[in-house]
Amino acid sequence: KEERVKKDEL
Amino acid sequence: MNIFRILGDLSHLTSIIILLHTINTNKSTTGISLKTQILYVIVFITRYLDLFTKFISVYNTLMKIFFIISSVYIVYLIQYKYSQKHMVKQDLDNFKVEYLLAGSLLASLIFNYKFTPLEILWSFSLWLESVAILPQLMMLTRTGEADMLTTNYIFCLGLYRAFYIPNWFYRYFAEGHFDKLAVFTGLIQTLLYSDFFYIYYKNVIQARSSKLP
Repeated sequence: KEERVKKDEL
Repeated sequence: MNIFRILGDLSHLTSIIILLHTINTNKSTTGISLKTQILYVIVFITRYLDLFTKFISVYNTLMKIFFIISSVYIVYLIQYKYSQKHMVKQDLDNFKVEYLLAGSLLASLIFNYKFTPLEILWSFSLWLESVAILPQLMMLTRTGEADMLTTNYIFCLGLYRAFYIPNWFYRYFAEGHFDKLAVFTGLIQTLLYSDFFYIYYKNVIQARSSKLP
């Protein structure tokens, strides 16, 4: 399972 | 959230508030590039599509909604309320944005975390944001003289990008968080701003001070 980048920046 | 990220977001917010406040006070949009502002609408809409797919925090959601609404509102002000149509200056805003859009699209098709519509649009928004200020900078370079509005506005935007860099360092060491696309496009964007400030400083500030008796 691939590692997803956490997109919590604006 | 770390202090750099908060300061970065606040600078971004400030830049938009300065723009809105000055437009509404002067009842004029002279000197503001419509093209850059339209590009920002595209940037925010394509990036924040995840408003519908995932919830991060109240802060995150409110900021995203604010950025989308304010960017659309600014375009409305330039286009309809305080229209620049009758002004000669409008043709100063003649940067070929088609190249920016095409280049960003191409880059997003090559560089993305997953080949899905949402991920491609998200990457597209990063690439486009990194160059969206160019029409505004070109316009400023052509007129030679920047008024306080555009200078303050661009300064705050530059500050926002600058704060994101220590934020990424912090997150990399503290959280192991590293978003290579956001960092790379963010660096391009910061370089554009620093180049602008260098030229602006040399041409405007130094020229102005050498004119003084």
